[in-house]
Amino acid sequence: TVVQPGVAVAAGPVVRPCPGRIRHFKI
Amino acid sequence: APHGPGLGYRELNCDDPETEQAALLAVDYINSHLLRGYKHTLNQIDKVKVWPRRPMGEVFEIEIDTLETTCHALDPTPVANCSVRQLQEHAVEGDCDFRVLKQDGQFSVLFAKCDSSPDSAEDVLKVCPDCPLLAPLNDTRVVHAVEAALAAFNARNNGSYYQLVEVSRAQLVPFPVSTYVEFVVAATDCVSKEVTDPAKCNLLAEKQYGFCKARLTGKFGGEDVAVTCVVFQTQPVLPQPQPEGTNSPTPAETPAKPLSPPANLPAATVVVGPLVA
Repeated sequence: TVVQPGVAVAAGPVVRPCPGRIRHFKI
Repeated sequence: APHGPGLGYRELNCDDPETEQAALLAVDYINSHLLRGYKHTLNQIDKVKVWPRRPMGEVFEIEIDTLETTCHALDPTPVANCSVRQLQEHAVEGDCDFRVLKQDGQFSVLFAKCDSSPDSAEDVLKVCPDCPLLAPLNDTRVVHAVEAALAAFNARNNGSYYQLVEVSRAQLVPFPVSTYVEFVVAATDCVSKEVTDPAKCNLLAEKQYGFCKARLTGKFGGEDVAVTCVVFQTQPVLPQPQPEGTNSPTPAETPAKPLSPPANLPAATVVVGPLVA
């Protein structure tokens, strides 16, 4: 049985598209 | 419509320029439809989904957070020039759901729903333990402060008699013990020095609103009231929808809402603000 080695994926910063930036301050 | 491929929404970054464009239109929509209170400014875009729309265009389903500014809704100052109400002043936030249509590159609002709520007392006091909190607008001390301030303003005003339109916000200040109020007034067809019965005064057809800030401080043997009002440009008379069968349009008149000044107005230190037209 031939098993393909797993491909390591580099862990990068998780992009969180939402919520967006806070312009003033958060209540 | 049946579910099927191609009917799903597309995800967009909340800070994407296209999302921001829709959100800014939504905030403009809020401010142009406010009937009372203060203008709001965009604070954060919470969520966005973009749905295809038949036969053409896209609908942005968007959730935004706003913050109250210090500019009243009737203040003609562009919201970009208005300061955001700070936490120490007991900030107020808005939580809004919008559906905005984008068609042929143009945005238009299809649906809007907003709730506003003040910051919690705990949070305000965490930032500033001595800061005054917002007071109920029907608190007797608030009502008294507004009546005294308006009477003082009218007493020093040589032009129109001004009537109360709205109490916008109020704070009971612990040190020195005082009541801080902000309220809206409007000019009437009476002359302030000649008013005997405020109930007989009518708001002008071409509305002239003013925004006042006042502080009533209790002192031994009386009270001090300091009031500053800024009068805005006149509001043009808008054509009102007429019932069928009427031919001649008549300007809408807001019924006069009498505000009788206190019977024994205390000696007042009055700062009558600029009448900016």
